[in-house]
Amino acid sequence: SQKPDTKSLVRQMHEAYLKHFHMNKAKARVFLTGKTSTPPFVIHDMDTLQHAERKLHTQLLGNVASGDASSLQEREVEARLFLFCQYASVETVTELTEFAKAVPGFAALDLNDQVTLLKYGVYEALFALLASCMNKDGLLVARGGGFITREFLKSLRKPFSDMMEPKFQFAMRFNALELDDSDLALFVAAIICCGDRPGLSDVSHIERIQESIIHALRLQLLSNHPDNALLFPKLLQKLADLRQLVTEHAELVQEINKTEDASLHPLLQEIYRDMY
Amino acid sequence: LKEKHKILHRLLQNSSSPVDL
Repeated sequence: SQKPDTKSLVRQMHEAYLKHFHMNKAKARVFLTGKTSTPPFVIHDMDTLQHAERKLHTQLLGNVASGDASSLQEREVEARLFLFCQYASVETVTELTEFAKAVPGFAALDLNDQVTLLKYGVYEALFALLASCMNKDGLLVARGGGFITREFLKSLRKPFSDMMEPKFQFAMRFNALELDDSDLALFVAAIICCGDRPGLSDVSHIERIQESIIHALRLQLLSNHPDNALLFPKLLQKLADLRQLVTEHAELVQEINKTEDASLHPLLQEIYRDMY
Repeated sequence: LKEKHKILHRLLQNSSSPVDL
């Protein structure tokens, strides 16, 4: 049975997750399974992308100044999609920061350690969350307003065509574990509160936070998935897979940054700089 | 580290700061 403090940690993390992330797995599944009165607009070629850009501009890019928006249309499709990805990433990093602050003990850490945990954790967490928005055929975007097909993303020119396919492959394996939002909340907290990130000063404090989250996650999985005793070790393996996925993603972004005319958002530059 | 991660630092200290693209 779960101790009361573990139960309260499970509940606290689930509540913080639902509060801070505008999209979650339950919501995404409603869109992906067609159980909504407003199905997402399917983006599968250049024409449908242009249509979506007009129809879903704010959801795809937020409040980009209108001047920037018109010059955006003159840029090639790959550069525009890269910008949408960046917008979604910046938004998720912002949400993850708020979620991290809700993890008991995180806000009391030295500020440099908080920065380090986010720098190394946000992309792993982002790709774990992204899986909720994916199925084998594509990716839900623009807060559920759009669905970009996997084939269209694969058809882009290199190196952009290499960007999403590894995330789909990870997502298909990860989604097979059938986690729900209450499981994912603890999994994301465990990703962020990781005691072996480079350059941490108060490792023992972070390890204590990590230990309580991992303990809660193990008990949560036993209670929420009683028929799948191997789920916990399988999920721990996913932490290693995510680290590999981020390393490869960071290399690809550095390559794009060097060889393409695609500027990188300052927040993402901070995260990638001297990462691995 | 804080100097090299000004936006992350700002997000950690101030929840209402927007990060525009």
